[in-house]
Amino acid sequence: HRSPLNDFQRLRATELLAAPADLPPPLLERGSAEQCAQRCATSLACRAFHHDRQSQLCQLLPWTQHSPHVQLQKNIHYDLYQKKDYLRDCIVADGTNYRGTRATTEKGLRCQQWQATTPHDHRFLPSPHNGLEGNYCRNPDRDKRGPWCYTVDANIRHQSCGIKKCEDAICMTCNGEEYRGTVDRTESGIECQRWDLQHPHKHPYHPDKYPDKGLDDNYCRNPDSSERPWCYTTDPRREREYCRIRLCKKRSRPLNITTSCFRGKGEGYRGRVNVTVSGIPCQRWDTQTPHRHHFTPEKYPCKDLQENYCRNPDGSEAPWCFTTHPTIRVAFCFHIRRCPDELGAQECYHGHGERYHGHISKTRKGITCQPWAAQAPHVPQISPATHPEAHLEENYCRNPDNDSHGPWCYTMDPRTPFDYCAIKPCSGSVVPSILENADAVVFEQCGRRDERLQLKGR
Amino acid sequence: IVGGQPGNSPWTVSIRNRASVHFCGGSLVNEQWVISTRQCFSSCDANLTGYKVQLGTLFKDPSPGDPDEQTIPITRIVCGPSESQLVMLKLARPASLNRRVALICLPPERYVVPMGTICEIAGWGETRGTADSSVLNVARLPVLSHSECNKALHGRLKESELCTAPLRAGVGACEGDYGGPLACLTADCWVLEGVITPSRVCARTDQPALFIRVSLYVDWIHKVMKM
Repeated sequence: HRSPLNDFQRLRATELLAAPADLPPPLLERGSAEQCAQRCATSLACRAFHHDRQSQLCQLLPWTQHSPHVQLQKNIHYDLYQKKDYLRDCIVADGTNYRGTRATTEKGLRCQQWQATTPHDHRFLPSPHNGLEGNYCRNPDRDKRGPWCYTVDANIRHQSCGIKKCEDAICMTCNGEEYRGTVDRTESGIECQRWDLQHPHKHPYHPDKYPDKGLDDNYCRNPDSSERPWCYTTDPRREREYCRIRLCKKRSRPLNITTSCFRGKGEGYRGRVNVTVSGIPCQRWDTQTPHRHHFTPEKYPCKDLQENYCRNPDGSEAPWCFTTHPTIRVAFCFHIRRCPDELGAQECYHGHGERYHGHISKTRKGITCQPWAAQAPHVPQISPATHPEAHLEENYCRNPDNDSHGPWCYTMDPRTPFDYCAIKPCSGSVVPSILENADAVVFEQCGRRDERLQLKGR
Repeated sequence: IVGGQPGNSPWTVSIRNRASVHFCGGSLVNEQWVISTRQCFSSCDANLTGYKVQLGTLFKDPSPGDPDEQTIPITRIVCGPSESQLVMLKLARPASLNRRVALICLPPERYVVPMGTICEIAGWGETRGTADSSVLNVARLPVLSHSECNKALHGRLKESELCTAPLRAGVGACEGDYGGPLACLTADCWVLEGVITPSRVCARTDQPALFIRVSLYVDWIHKVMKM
């Protein structure tokens, strides 16, 4: 049930560009990613492959991003898979499979080329099978202390390279939700299932659907705010299991701590609201009635699960709590005010700002405005050509279409065509209130609800 | 919705997070655009991959075989002017309109709903035991004049807010309804006059309920859809 892809690290929309002219262009073969992985895994020369998802073609490669004269490049047609052993800078078990590029010992001595027999003669000569290459640290004799090398120092024959075990290389803080290390085994030693595969276990945590959870390859992660990082296993009889990862000695300082309002999803909210908006008191986090749960203060030390205050320990949409009402398990605390997230206004405008000619050129979110004459990242419907009289200079905020909400601009953010600027109405600036001349208006098109028209009873 | 009853509101949509849990409401104003409230979303450039809207069904969590149910991914969020508390959500593909799914009209710019107009809120939010919270509930509320409401709120009412009168029975929106519609039947047409936003307490019997006045932002809504 282990996928051959488990040996590979995937980089989406990426291509490996190699410069060496002496190597023949790699062949294109048909196959799924898993079939390509199988071929590459069984080929001694292969260290990576490109996979074109659309045409289902793969290209086996004898190099990786760490090879000389090779570089990564964006390419939406390819996904790049590289053998993990060549990329990892930590070791699994005794590091026999380590193929990284460390070439100095733990005391900083430079390693002797495996090909060379001076200053130290030896019998470990490179071959296609043993992975000995250049002067990189390796473990050809399964030494318990991990990869080592002969040194260029005539007085010191060989020395360990001191490469850490993966579970110790990157530690985790709190519950490991931010852990992005490369441990890919559970605490009982079972290999993890890839997050982008649905076998042997079907699961909801697609990497595309949770882009912020770092669900790379088959590394241990914590996408659901469990107590520790975990993974689905390649053992069909065991769906998921925790991983053993070292806890950092120093706890990371929580960001965005707020008390009177909440920012983003409110993970940093530390205020004292403890009643739901429908008036039901929240349940204390350190009790299991009326609702049993696993969010206990001692298991989630960084989440400040004090008393019965609204909190967001699992990355939900907003602070929430278990309620003291037996039939209502949880309730969001959306009634807590959101912290303002706009830049302070540096200038002001009169009316709707149609005569504003100042020099503010940032949106209220701090995004730089797109020059009015530019055609990218947004093709403008309003430009100096269409509105010659509107003073559309450079990328200054303006109001060429008399937008009732003030000066605006096209933005340099491809995802935000336009937005309003960090300018506010001048105090004393009089704009007629909509309540002064409310007159009757007739509507035609949408909004018709058939059964309503016959005024039938419900 | 507290104090409501099961009903039909074909422009009301359920907004679901990555775990497919309903957390807010919205209104379908165009085949590919839903209007909701800023309070429901973590930021104006939030990555909404995995977030969806569900429409075409009366059930909060319909069975897989529900014939009219549509689930459409959300691809973009656009925040409204600063005071508006509004957001526009672009859908990955247009919703298909049928007897269960309809658009709701937008009012003309700066239109003021006459006092006493009977409007309707709708949503799958908290019912506080007053109705079946597994289906869409609706409730009717009369519009309160701006002056009366401002008096009741000690002069703190903004022009961008619209009020409905409190009912003795305790009728109103609650947690899970936010972002949903206050729809008013005007000239034979259902019009989106208000958007539900969080209040300190649901369905108060002694204070007006506040909504975002949509007519003040209709120009922005059209501009976003046009841009």
